[in-house]
Amino acid sequence: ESFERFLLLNDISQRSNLLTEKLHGYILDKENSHLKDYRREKLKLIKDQNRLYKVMSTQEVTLTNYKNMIDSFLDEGDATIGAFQQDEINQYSNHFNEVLKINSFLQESTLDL
Amino acid sequence: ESFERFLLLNDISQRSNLLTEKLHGYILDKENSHLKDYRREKLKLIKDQNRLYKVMSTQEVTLTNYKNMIDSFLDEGDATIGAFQQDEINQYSNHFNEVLKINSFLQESTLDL
Amino acid sequence: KYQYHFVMVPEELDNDYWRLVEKGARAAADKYGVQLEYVGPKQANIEDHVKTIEMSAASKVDGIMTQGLSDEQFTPLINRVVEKGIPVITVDTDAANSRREAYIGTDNYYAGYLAGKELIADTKGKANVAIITGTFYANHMQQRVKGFQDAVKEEKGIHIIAVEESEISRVKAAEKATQILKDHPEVTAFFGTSALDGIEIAQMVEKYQKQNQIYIIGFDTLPETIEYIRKGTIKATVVQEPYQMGYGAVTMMIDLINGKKVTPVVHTETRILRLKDLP
Amino acid sequence: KYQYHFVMVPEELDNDYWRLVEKGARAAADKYGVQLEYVGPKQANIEDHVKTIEMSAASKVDGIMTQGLSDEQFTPLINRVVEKGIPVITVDTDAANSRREAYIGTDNYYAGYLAGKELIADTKGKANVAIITGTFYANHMQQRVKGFQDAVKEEKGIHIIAVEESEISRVKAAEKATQILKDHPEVTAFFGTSALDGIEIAQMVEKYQKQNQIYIIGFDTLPETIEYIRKGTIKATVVQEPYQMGYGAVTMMIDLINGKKVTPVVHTETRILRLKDLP
Ligand SMILES: O[C@@H]1[C@@H](O)[C@H](O)OC[C@H]1O
Ligand SMILES: O[C@@H]1[C@@H](O)[C@H](O)OC[C@H]1O
Repeated sequence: ESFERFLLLNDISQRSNLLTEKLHGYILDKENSHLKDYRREKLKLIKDQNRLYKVMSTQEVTLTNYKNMIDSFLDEGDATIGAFQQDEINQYSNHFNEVLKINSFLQESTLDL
Repeated sequence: ESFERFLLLNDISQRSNLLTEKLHGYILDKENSHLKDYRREKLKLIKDQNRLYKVMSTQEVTLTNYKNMIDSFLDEGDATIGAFQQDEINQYSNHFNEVLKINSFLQESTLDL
Repeated sequence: KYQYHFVMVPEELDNDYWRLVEKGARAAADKYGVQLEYVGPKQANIEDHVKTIEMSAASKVDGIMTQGLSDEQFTPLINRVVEKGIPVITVDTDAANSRREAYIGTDNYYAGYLAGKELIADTKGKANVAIITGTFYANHMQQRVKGFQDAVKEEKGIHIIAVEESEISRVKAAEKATQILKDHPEVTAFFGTSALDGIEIAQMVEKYQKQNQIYIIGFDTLPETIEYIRKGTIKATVVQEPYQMGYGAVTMMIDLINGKKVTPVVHTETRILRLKDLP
Repeated sequence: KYQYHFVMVPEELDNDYWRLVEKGARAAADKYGVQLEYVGPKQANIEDHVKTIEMSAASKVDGIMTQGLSDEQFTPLINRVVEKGIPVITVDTDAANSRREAYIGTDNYYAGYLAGKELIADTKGKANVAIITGTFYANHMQQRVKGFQDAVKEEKGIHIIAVEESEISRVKAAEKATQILKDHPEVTAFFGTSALDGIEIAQMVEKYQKQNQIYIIGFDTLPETIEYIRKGTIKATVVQEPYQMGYGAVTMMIDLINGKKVTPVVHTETRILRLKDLP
């Protein structure tokens, strides 16, 4: 979800700052403790980088679902009209109920994107 | 950018509400003007749907760039250390400048994601 | 990038048992290029479960794997989904009268029956039994209880004193166990029919220091259950194969989509596990 | 999904001329499976331009297409990028001394020279000329002005009264044209060396109702320029082929990446267009 992405990006941003500091400290002081810190943080940044794809690809499938839901919404809308024009009251009522339902799903899905 | 995505999602959300109302109005009143409105809005929703991929796929290339930037950042960090340990002061100074530069790019790129 | 997009909808997302089902499903998904979503209620709730399936169908996914939790609601729901062209495979819990293409999971009636026979043997045919089940409406829970009842019904020394539901909730399972201990001091045995029930029963029985007086048989082999078996608080548990259910559901769905013939009912292994069976 | 990832960095993103270059580039990108980013300064700004190239290089793209705007800054920049293993092709504006692999665009000196010869002919060798150019630092603008100056230098009746820069800005071009009209009433002709200059010159000349007294020759064939030619306010313009530049840059980059030999300098067509050349 968006909040997980926000946190991950925030972690990466802070970690690259920290790495820069540690590196700077190392080349200024030539202290091995800075180099150790640098290397430790480097591993963490690599892990965060790997998580980027996982977190972000959740986003991609959510988008696909959302796009397909719009199709379903429009399909049910067309089916409502078709059934309505054929005076098939049970049919168009059912289809319109689907329209209402999928519309509510669309409203809700926006939150996940 | 994030704002464009927000606006598009907002448009889709409102449009599907409007479509639902128009459809409801049509099956309640059997007025063709509602059907016309429905069909007009339907076309707009389809356009918005098509834009989803454009807006969202900008997001994907931005992610790839961001991920590769982290690699570049770490490459320059390692090059800084390597040159530093070889006492190649000009080299590690140049590489560290690259570290600083790419770190600022990373900070900035977060805003695009 | 992915060939298929499947959705698995369990009754409860962050349930340790269902995480094993997911793990098996992901293993198959990764192997065969399936984009697998694992979505559902954070806590068992049938309305949310139904809605998640409906949203998945509206999202036009390639296949849905879910429990056939109740005939009343799930059979028409599954039928509607299949009518939209999306194949459904039931996992863990069958809705045998729906249009689901296949079921993979335990033979739940038989599993309950095995539990009943084990209790008879372990209690030498004399026990006042309280049963804590997941939910009263779920098909598989009904079948487990039924199987158990059928196994013990001819035993004159076995009396079923109470049957309560935990709603797939640790907290509720503990609460019901405690209530039974207070309201029915004559109870000498518990049967927990979902993965978490036996664990919470054991916890309460230990809390009131009755582990030497009360016999417990549980379900599944979560680490906590295994730990209680080592301690002796739980005497036996009914084994299921959630990982295989998940893995098999995905491979069966791939076969369905590719037009291959699929066995309609696949029972995963079930048996009783005791302390002596542990390494 | 895409085989290649290229970046095109123009000096100004939403410039109508550069949108044509982008259009050509996208056509080739779509045809050959190239993920094409079109990024750069929203308004002409050399620091932003340099930074965009550097960010693209840090992003490890497969190829960068950009203007070689100035030798001083772009030659070392291009060299650093190529040193990181990313090929660079210059488009529209060359940095011939850099390690760019190829250039595709107008022969800018020659284009300026054609404009000078056209002005001589159209004014019968008598004109006081003001030049509005994009920027003084850009290589192609320098070459266009140089070519023009070389074409007119032997004409005793042609005097270059002023040379101003518009900074690739409509507003600034209009401002400079107005200033010249006020400060130099003796000016009888304008030469605009970037796509927007001629348009803004024409607008200001019309605003002060001098279109029958002032000769204008512009650059490029944006719709507004064509419109002004139909009206007669602009007498001629220098044609370029931005779409082909974009298309060619992408195909050349693909060839480079695939190890094919690429012609280092490809001049697109340039010629003069007048009213009589329009349909
Ligand atoms: O359905 C599941 C059941 O099989 C298991 O025993 O307990 C947890 C339930 O969710
Ligand atoms: O470089 C471009 C130039 O070729 C064109 O003539 O005007 C616009 C400029 O950006």
